Amino acid sequence: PPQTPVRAAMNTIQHLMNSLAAASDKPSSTLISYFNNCTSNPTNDILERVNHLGKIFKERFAEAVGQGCAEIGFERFKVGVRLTYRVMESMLKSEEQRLSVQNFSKLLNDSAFHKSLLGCSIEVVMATYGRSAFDGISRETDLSFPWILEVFKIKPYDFYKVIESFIKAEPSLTREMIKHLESCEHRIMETLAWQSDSPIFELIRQSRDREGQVDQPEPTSC
Amino acid sequence: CNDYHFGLEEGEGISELFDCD
Repeated sequence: PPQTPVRAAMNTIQHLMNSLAAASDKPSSTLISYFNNCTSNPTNDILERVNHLGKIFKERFAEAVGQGCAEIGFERFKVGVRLTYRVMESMLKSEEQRLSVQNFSKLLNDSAFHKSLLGCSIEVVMATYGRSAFDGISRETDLSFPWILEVFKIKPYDFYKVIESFIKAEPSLTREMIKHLESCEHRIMETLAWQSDSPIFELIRQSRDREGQVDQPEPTSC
Repeated sequence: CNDYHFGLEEGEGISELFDCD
């Protein structure tokens, strides 16, 4: 039967919460053993980063929505943390199967990877809750993508890199959520990845250097 | 997710994307 917008929103939220019922906001024993297998153990950095970004998220959420909503923001952050650890474990298991390695030191010590994964999880949570609970919220306080990139200081190109693996690693994502993440991908590739401080320009330069210089410079009209 | 475009090729994964290969 057709649902009212409020019922549909509540069902979406319930689906997310049900799917995370067994997920912890701390690394599982499987994740801890991946951390311990690393050449450089990332456990402390990961836990401290979650703690630090949690404080930042709570402050920015409260700034955007109202100081009385700070705890609501922090609860959403904690849901995102649970999703992050679950996806991280799933990704590492897939990589272990694919590459036959168990030492993911470089990946797990890469703050861009961790922040992007956490950012993607928070984006899923924020998109799930949407804005229906905050009527009258102004355009300046829109918490939908790419707000989370600015809050966590994530480069759009790095965020882009986790999206497909995130979708593969999390089978509970609804079709609507996958479409939302896909729209984030498109926005990054069309616009956000081409901001002046993007790593994409250096990667293009390196790729061109590896392939050898072109003989003729491109005409300026190109 | 049957209409999501999976762009990663065979032999590509998160490790390669973050330059960890």
